[in-house]
Parts: sequence; C-alpha cells; structure tokens
Amino acid sequence: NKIVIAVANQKGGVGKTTTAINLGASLALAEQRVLLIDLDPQGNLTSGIGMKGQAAAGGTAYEALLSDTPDAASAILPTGVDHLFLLPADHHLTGAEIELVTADAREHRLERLLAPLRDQFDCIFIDAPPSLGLLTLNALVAADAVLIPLNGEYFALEGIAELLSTIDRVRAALNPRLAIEGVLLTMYDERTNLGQQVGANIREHFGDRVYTTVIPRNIRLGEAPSHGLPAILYDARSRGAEAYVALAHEFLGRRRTA
Amino acid sequence: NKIVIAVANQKGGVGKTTTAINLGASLALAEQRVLLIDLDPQGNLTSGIGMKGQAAAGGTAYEALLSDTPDAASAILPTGVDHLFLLPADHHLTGAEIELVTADAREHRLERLLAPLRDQFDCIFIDAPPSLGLLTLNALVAADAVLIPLNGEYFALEGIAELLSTIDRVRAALNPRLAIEGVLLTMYDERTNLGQQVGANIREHFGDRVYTTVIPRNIRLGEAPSHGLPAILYDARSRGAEAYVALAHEFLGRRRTA
Ligand SMILES: Nc1ncnc2c1ncn2[C@@H]1O[C@H](COP(=O)(O)OP(=O)(O)OP(=O)(O)O)[C@@H](O)[C@H]1O
Ligand SMILES: Nc1ncnc2c1ncn2[C@@H]1O[C@H](COP(=O)(O)OP(=O)(O)OP(=O)(O)O)[C@@H](O)[C@H]1O
Ligand SMILES: [Mg+2]
Ligand SMILES: [Mg+2]
Repeated sequence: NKIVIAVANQKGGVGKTTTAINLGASLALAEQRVLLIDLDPQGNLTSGIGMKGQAAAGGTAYEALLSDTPDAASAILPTGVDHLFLLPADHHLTGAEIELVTADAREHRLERLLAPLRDQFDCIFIDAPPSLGLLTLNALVAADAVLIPLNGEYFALEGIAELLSTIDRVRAALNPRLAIEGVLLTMYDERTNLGQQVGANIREHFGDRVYTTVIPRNIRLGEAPSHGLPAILYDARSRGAEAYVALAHEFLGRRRTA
Repeated sequence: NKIVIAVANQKGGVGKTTTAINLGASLALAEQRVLLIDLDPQGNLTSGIGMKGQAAAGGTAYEALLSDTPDAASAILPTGVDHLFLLPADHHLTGAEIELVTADAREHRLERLLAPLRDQFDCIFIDAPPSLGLLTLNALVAADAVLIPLNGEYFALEGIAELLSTIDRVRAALNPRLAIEGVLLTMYDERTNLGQQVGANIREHFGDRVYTTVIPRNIRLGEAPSHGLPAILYDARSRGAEAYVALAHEFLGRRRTA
C-alpha cells in the first residue's frame, strides 16, 4: 500500500505543482508519511513550500540524478509540515535534460534513486516538468502510477492523447506496472461551455478514473506559494484548501480499495 | 524593420501560444506579412490555427531543424488568414530535444534555417516550449528580440529571473543582438492583490518595456483554438480579440520608433 505517483502532464500550467504541494500536504496532515520530489528545473514546488535555495548534504534532484552512487536519503529535507519531506530542485536541473541523454540507464535514474526509499514513505509524489522529455520519462519509469491534472481548456484536452501514448510506450518498454491513478480536473469552471465539453470528454474517456473531487479556480491557491505555504496552512477555510483536503480523502479511499 | 521575435517563457501556460497566434493574426490583418513558427512539441500553435496534421513537402519544424540541408521555404504553409504563414510542429519534435544534443551547431539550427527567409516576412514569431532547453535556446539564438508573456501569478513572476539570466547568457555567448522586445501581462486581473503585486513588480523591473496593452482573461481566447481560429476570426468583438488588436497597434508603434 505504499505508492510512487508521477504528477504529469506535458501541457503547461495545468496545476501539476499546485496538486503535488496541496495533495501532498493534505495527506501529511492526515498522518501519511509523504515525500515530494521536485523534478522540474523551474523549482516551483521547492519554492512553493518555502524551501527555495535549500538543499541537504546530498544536493538537489540534479546531483541525485547524475550521481553514479545515488544516495537519495542524503538529499531529502524535512519541510514546515510534519510528515512532509522534499527532494528539492533548482535551475541546475535544466542541464540534466542534456546530460542525461548520454548517461547510463538514462530513463531509470530516478527509479534507481528511489528504490531504497520506497519503504520509508506512504506516498511519494514526483512533480514533473511540462514536457515529455527525459525528466518526465524518469518520473514515469520510477512511478507505480500517474496522476494527471488537467484544466478545462482545449489545449490541455488535446494533449491527453500524446500523454497516454507516452504512458503506453513506457509501459511496453520500460515500466510494465505503470497505471493511471487518476485524472483531476483543476481550475475547473463547469459553468462555461468549454469547461463542460472538456469535462464531459474527460469523463467519457477515463470513466471512474476521474476524481469526483474537482479543484475550483480559487485565488488562495495562487497566493499560497508566494508565502511558501500549502493552501491548508495559508487559508484552511478557502475553497481551494478544502478541495485538496477532499481530494486527499478520495485519494486514500481509492488507495485502500485498490 | 523586419524582425524575428521569440515568444518565450519557461513557465507553463502563461499565454505564449495564445499570444503568437493572436498577435500574429492581428498583424497579418493589418497587412503585415507574418510567419509563425511552432517550436513546441505540443503543437498547440499548429492546432490552434486549424492546421493540425498538415505539413508541406519540407515537413515540420522537426525535419527542418534536423536536416543537414535545411530548406525552410519548403516547410512553410499558408494559413486560413491572408499574409499569415506557418512552419508547423507535431509530437516528433519531442525527439529533437534529444537528437539536437549531439548535432552540429546545435543552438544555431533555427537561425541557419531562417537566414534565407528573413527578407520575406515583416515579422517572424517563434512559439517556444515551456522550458529553457535546446528548442528555446534555438529560438533565442535565431531571434532579434524576445517577447515575454506572463500571467499575474507568483510562479510566473519567480521564473523571470531565470529567463533573464538565460537571455544574458545567450547574448554573451551565442547572439549578441538579442534584445527584449516587450513584456506582456496576460490573463491579467488587476483587481486581485496578487495581480496588482505582480503587475507592479513587473513594471518596476521592466519599465517601458511592459506593454500598456494588457490581455484580460476572456473565455473566447480559450474557445477560439478549439475551432482552429484566431480570436479575431472567431469573435472579433470579444475583449480578448480586441486586446490583441490593440497589442498589434502598440507593437507596430514600438517597431516604427525602434
Ligand atoms: N485551482 C487554482 N486556482 C487558482 N490558481 C491556480 C489553481 N491551480 C493552480 N493555480 C495557479 O495557476 C498557475 C499554474 O499552476 P501550476 O504551476 O501548479 O501548474 P503546472 O502544471 O505545475 O505548471 P508547469 O507546467 O509550469 O509546471 C500557478 O500560478 C498556480 O499558482
Ligand atoms: N487571456 C486569456 N483568457 C482566457 N484564456 C486564455 C487566455 N490566454 C490563454 N488562455 C488559455 O490558457 C491556456 C494557456 O495558454 P497558452 O497555451 O497560450 O499558454 P502557453 O504559455 O503557450 O502554454 P505552454 O507553456 O503549455 O506552451 C490555454 O488553454 C489558452 O487557451
Ligand atoms: Mg509545475
Ligand atoms: Mg504554448
């Protein structure tokens, strides 16, 4: 019942980082031991939980991925939230996409790094960058399952086909156990025609994989990272914070019946 | 007075593609001869103007970048808009980020490709992916100037430092003429605290480089690409279409006094 989840979608700005932070924090507050891995050179997750510029002795995700003697435990930091831990990223990770091209076992670096850690955490969430390049491939190869956030917009809907095709190829060639944990509608406004069409399309395609919980557009979710806090610590009563708490319950319910 | 502009920002979902399409289309309707280059493996620009799956004899941006005998002219397509042309992208471009790593003059491929085309267009806009990898570097090396769209959110603001640092490095090592054409506030809501803070921060940093025109959040801008149309053809009276027409005027005004 321990799980590694890649939070992935090559479309930009669909709420991957916001989901990793807030689902992760809500699970930690429900006493789950959670590790967040920032795999995006932008380092949004790292700064969004107030850890910008911080790194443990083992360095950031960059050093951890490129080391030939990976020691993830030495790169993990506690956060301001009990039970919530972080493997941070910074801009050096931009270089990883190039340096990994010629590295040994280049799609398996993260999997190798996480192997000794899997037993120490109930949930590990990997925040992937907006691309289907080597960093995202590492996330998909290391993961048991993918959580796909998507906003109710046309470009996000269109990108799903390519994401699923990539997941299929990873399953066929690199990681046979890769499943789809769930699809999450984010920044979702069901009052608009486009929102309704995208929502209907997603539910038709993914059926019960789509979370019943939908994350509404809520200003607190955009403000919280500017304070280095998950929404539940920044404004617990906000609709955004409450939506991610509800998602955490739905997530755990799904895990327990998996 | 001909110009090549990289529409760039490594942050996802800040309106790069929406800006390339709608500023490009508005300029074309003002009788400027415009070429749009889709440099994003997601191919959002290509599908957003209704050209998904289409390619000329010379192929897509992928073939054009990886060919040793680049022939951009053979890869350019007319669009549904007079004076508006497209060099399309599809998912094969994902491979380019890897294949370019070991290619000759790997940051200069697009520059080389565009050299014979520059005289044929008043404006060339390159839609870059959400990363600071090789595709974006090719855009920055090929460009005379960068147009930076940014939404009024914390992560987008935070990413600007890294983007400017990359632009400085490109200027120092690869493209001495690279300038900042302008900064565009997109999906902007100045009624929110966060929006005001980000707007003030951006104006303080960039001064008169920030366009007076601000693109409001407008549902038509999200709907138009689902019909394969620029907003000005989908709903000319919408606030979104009108904002990009105003931007086109401001853009031309800036070009003429440059
Ligand atoms: N439900 C929401 N309501 C309001 N703002 C949101 C919501 N979810 C995310 N945001 C904001 O929208 C922007 C995009 O979200 P986020 O950065 O989490 O997406 P992402 O998919 O990780 O982006 P990228 O592709 O760049 O990694 C951020 O500024 C974030 O703070
Ligand atoms: N002003 C606006 N009002 C409403 N929706 C908008 C606006 N500008 C862009 N959008 C929508 O927001 C989403 C993100 O915009 P867009 O795809 O242009 O950003 P991008 O920076 O190119 O993203 P990526 O980083 O993935 O390339 C799209 O679904 C687009 O249709
Ligand atoms: Mg992110
Ligand atoms: Mg885009």
